[in-house]
Amino acid sequence: LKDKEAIPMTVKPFLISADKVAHVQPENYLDHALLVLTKTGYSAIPVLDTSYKLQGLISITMIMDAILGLERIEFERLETMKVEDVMNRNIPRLRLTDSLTKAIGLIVNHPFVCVENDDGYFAGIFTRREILKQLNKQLHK
Amino acid sequence: LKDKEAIPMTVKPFLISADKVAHVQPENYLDHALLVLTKTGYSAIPVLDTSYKLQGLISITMIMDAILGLERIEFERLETMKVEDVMNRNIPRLRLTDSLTKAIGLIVNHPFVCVENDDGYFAGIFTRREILKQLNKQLHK
Ligand SMILES: Nc1ncnc2c1ncn2[C@@H]1O[C@@H]2COP(=O)(O)O[C@H]3[C@@H](O)[C@H](n4cnc5c(N)ncnc54)O[C@@H]3COP(=O)(O)O[C@H]2[C@H]1O
Ligand SMILES: Nc1ncnc2c1ncn2[C@@H]1O[C@@H]2COP(=O)(O)O[C@H]3[C@@H](O)[C@H](n4cnc5c(N)ncnc54)O[C@@H]3COP(=O)(O)O[C@H]2[C@H]1O
Repeated sequence: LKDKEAIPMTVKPFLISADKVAHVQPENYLDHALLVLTKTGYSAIPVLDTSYKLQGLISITMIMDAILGLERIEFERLETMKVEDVMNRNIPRLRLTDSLTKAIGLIVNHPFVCVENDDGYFAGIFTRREILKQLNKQLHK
Repeated sequence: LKDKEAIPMTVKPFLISADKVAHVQPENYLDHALLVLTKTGYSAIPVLDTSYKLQGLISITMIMDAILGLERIEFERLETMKVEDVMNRNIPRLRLTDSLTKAIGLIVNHPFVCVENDDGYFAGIFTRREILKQLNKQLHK
């Protein structure tokens, strides 16, 4: 990029901090997770345990997939299944000190990537919108 | 961008053509739309009428919002409400000949933007992933 020096080179300046990130816990039931997703309007959010450590990611699609039976949508499963039963535990993670280049490599295939601090606690998320805002700004210089 | 000349300057090279795009019709019931979204794994898809014209966009969140009653999730509404009752009709559109700069300006706030040809027919979609792949490629040169 022409203005490489002008773009901050780590993830940190683009971070959406933890306090602004909607999330659920592994022990929550699916009906609670569905409510949080629907009310916040997000299609997927992080799953954090009680010690604020990242456990995975849950999306509305994962929930729907879990309750889609062969004959009908089995809505009662929303009250019997938990987030930890359907969440995706295999997710990429970034550190606050990681390079922007590494982050962009991940964001190509993930709408957002969770960021952890050096102690392994959830620090926030890196999103496609934040990097695209920067790209858009560069194009309009 | 340093390699501005190397990046194609219209939307066309980044287009995901119509034949590859999952969609539903305005007259479909919500249960059909929910099935298409869940099975394809997409969180939102275009709504096209029978003459292949773009009518709007529907997402799983819009469907959930529509069936979330005050006391419980009113799942029976999936069989009585139609896509046209809940879809978002107010969506940005691009033409095949539009500049990449214009497209990036829109993609900052929209995960995908529908593209129409000169006759006003749906031609395909422009997605964040396609532009991010290009950005990633440029960074690794
Ligand atoms: N309440 C809202 N206000 C303004 N714009 C909204 C919005 N909800 C959605 N959008 C727009 O839609 C995009 C896709 O949202 P989605 O929920 O599918 O996908 C989101 C969601 O899964 C997650 N995410 C973003 N912000 C979050 C937050 N505060 N808490 C939890 N998850 C978040 O990161 C993904 C990518 O987000 P990104 O910002 O790049 O892209 C967002 C943003 O451009
Ligand atoms: N089946 C799949 N195979 C590979 N990767 C997948 C995938 N489903 C989702 N993804 C990944 O997740 C991102 C967000 O998907 P989402 O369905 O929320 O949001 C999607 C969806 O709403 C729509 N979309 C993308 N491709 C579509 C298609 N072929 N038909 C209909 N809608 C599509 O455009 C949005 C942005 O797509 P984008 O590719 O930038 O970004 C995609 C892609 O990186």
